[in-house]
Amino acid sequence: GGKTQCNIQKLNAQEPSFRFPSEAGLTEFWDSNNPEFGCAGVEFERNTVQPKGLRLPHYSNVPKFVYVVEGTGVQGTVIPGCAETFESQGESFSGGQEQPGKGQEGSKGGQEGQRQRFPDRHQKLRRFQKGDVLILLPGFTQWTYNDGDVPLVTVALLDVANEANQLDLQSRKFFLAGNPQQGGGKEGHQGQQQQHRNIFSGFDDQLLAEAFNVDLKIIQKLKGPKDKRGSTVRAEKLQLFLPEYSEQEQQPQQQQGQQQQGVGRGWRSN
Amino acid sequence: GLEETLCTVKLSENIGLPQEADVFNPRAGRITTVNSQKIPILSSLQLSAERGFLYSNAIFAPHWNINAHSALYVIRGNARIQVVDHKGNKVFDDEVKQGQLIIVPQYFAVIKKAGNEGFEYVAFKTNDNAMINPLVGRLSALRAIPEEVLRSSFQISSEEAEELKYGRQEALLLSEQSQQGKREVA
Repeated sequence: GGKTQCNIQKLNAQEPSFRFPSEAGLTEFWDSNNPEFGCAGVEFERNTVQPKGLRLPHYSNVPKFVYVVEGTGVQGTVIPGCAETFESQGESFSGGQEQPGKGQEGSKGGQEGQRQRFPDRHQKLRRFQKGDVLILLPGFTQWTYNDGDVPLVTVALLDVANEANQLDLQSRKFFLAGNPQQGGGKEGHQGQQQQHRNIFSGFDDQLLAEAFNVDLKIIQKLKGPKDKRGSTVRAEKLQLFLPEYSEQEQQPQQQQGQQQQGVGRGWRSN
Repeated sequence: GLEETLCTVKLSENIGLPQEADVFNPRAGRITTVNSQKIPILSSLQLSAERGFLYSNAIFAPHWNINAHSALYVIRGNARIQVVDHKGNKVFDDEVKQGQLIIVPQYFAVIKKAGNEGFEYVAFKTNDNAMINPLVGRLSALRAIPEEVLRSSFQISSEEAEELKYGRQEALLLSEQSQQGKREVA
């Protein structure tokens, strides 16, 4: 209560005040300098992600409570310390034989489609659809992909007065990629809409290359100084590993047949 | 009954002893934390602390504090520290030396590289269970993101995305020279 000002004489229905289009989406902010926002200790935003649009990985200093107005998508939330429990089959896209176990050096040369690749591992992905609510925790990296056919529209309450936020009463997004244009809320009101850079941009190339143990040219791409795509980018060929996409689940009869063959070979015993 | 309860409350803990380390990399250093899991009364104070020893030229992986501010005091040695805000601006880039203090705000990204003499510090944090999220290494945010997402986000090849994810097998404390393979067996 001590943080907010609630001396309100009149309430107004409001529309978004700031719009930030990007390559495959639109982010809109309501002006949080209006007194009712200050009283409630919240900010509000609306995000539109076009089909095949990817909202770049980022984290925020405040909790977000999201409602899915339209469309479907996949939500990736990185929970620090949790295991990478989703993994690809490694060779599923090349048509080759799956490599057993990790740690084997794959052949990187050759034509696309014949390259041997390791299985990719990452944390759990969550599918959501129209009508869902999503809770986005502060400080946890998140990204969103619209793999549907219609625009994905979400609205979100940003609880800037939440005790999890130990900064001031202003939402901030820390992007891990791209150079998103930001400036909602108080920033936007002050005319400070500007091209922000991702957090890697502030570190020295050499220091990052040493930390990542990669070449400098990859660090340059990580910083992406010429990336003008904004916070939501087009990702046409994004192939995510979700249980629903599993080939085995799409071919239950074939799998069942294989299991029966296994039984015939006496594999039921331990 | 106070002498059996409040009077016996645990109020101290040594976080300087090597055998108490919570994170240890013989090539890079060690970290010991004290939080409300170790001293329960810290939960009511919402405070915790971290004692770090970085060996010569070792790197503390770039990371951000998820739920706390951090006040880092240099006990011995020196380190180069860079801090980056949400706009990608470098808000601190300097060498810190013995006796100096730096405040790292919550969520700001920070990287520390020890100097030739190593780097010892104590960091006080404004949460009783302070957590960080590293950007590099085995526990990093990038490793938890699908390779396909990294490829589209950074406009890089699959091989480069793989290098970013698996270039470092160490967790938080990174050694100066890593000759390890890109994806060695743990």
